[in-house]
Amino acid sequence: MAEETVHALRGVSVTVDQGEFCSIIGPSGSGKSTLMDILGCLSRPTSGKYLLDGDDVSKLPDKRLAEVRNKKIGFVFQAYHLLARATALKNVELPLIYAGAGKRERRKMAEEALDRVGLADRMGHRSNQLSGGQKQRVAIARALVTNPSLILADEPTGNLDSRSGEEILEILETLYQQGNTLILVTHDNKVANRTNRIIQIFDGLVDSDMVNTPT
Amino acid sequence: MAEETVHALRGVSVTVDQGEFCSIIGPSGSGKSTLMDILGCLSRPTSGKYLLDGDDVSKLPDKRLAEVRNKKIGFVFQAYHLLARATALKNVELPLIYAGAGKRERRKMAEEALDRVGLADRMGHRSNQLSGGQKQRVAIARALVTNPSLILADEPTGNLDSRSGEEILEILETLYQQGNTLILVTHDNKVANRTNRIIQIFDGLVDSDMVNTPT
Ligand SMILES: Nc1ncnc2c1ncn2[C@@H]1O[C@H](COP(=O)(O)OP(=O)(O)OP(=O)(O)O)[C@@H](O)[C@H]1O
Ligand SMILES: Nc1ncnc2c1ncn2[C@@H]1O[C@H](COP(=O)(O)OP(=O)(O)OP(=O)(O)O)[C@@H](O)[C@H]1O
Ligand SMILES: [Mg+2]
Ligand SMILES: [Mg+2]
Repeated sequence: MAEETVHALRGVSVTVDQGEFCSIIGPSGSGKSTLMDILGCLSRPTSGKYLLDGDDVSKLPDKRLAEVRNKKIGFVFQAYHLLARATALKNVELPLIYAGAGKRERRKMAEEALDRVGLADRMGHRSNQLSGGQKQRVAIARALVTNPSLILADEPTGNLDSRSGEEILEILETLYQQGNTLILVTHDNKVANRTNRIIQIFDGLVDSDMVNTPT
Repeated sequence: MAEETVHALRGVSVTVDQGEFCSIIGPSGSGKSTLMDILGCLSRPTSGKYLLDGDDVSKLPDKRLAEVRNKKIGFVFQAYHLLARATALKNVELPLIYAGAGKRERRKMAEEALDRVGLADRMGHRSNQLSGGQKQRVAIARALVTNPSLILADEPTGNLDSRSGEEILEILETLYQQGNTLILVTHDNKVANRTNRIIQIFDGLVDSDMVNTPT
């Protein structure tokens, strides 16, 4: 087929202040993951700009950008992106290795993160020896292990039963209460209803952006 | 860590008759995908047996087993398992190529299957150029394209918004009304409530197995 340009985002302007707890909802294919990749400094917009804590991200040198991603941002990917043959523990240690944490400290922090998401008894399993929801929880633990101040979670409960999903939501609410900034993409209205602001995306545009009173 | 044996299923006895519409629910890690892999002839139980239409699957020669999988069973995997660099169309054509369908016929059937899941405008995209929910829908189209009589879907709506999820559920309900047998693993109680029988798995055992009156 001929080269076709997909306008995944067609003019999105959003400001999120420190300490906000937002959800992004919208139909499959509407541009949510594309937006999250830009917010997570994983993708550059083809036009427009992204200011993170006042810095124009496109003007930062690559090395500085990688530092920002590693220290400020925790990203839970919709497709997890774990190392299949590394253990759950190793996967969660990775961001700490990159941040230069010592061997003992990073092991301890990774174990605590896995324990917090209910995987204390699966730390030694390779990620390809885990169930779908267990992989999702390893991805969440990895995103939180460096105590980032901006948490971007793309559909963090999609493969979890309601009880495990509730446990994850409580972890995220605690992080919000501690002053961090959280943006969750979700298809689950129960999750969106627990956040303070719901941004609806439709066909690459912001369709609505409303305050929500968590129920 | 020492070699540890995980008993993913610890004694499950279930009979599903032709034409039933069942859902399997249960916590993350409880053994649902393991059970589905056995039902789909992708995995042999370490003890016990699996009779499919009266045949003991463990006694079938590999070639016959592959034929059964290709002609009788449509499987939607929890992790999709698409070929990343093949187009959506090619991915959906694969089971038809294996079944020996002619080039024109398989293209037509694959296009129809993709259209039915709302992806008519994404057929030429490679699967690594699709959103999470679009990949999920390609996996569903691929499972249904050979008109199998047994449909096994492991969390088919996990990455879909409620409207796309509803469209998929209507496709599945139609297949059930046409006399096919459907078994869906789901974490979504709204999906489970649309089936006629809900089997609950907990820690590798059947916890309950109840008739449901769809709402
Ligand atoms: N290859 C493997 N080696 C060892 N243990 C495994 C392997 N694959 C799965 N397991 C374990 O078997 C158990 C059941 O896994 P299964 O994938 O069937 O769970 P599930 O009910 O589908 O969970 P989910 O809802 O999270 O998808 C899990 O605790 C998992 O850690
Ligand atoms: N590499 C790519 N090349 C071309 N088009 C792409 C690519 N990646 C995504 N797209 C398209 O861009 C659009 C937006 O994709 P995106 O992943 O942001 O959607 P989404 O809102 O996250 O969807 P979902 O809810 O299904 O995860 C989709 O229609 C998709 O087909
Ligand atoms: Mg997405
Ligand atoms: Mg599973």
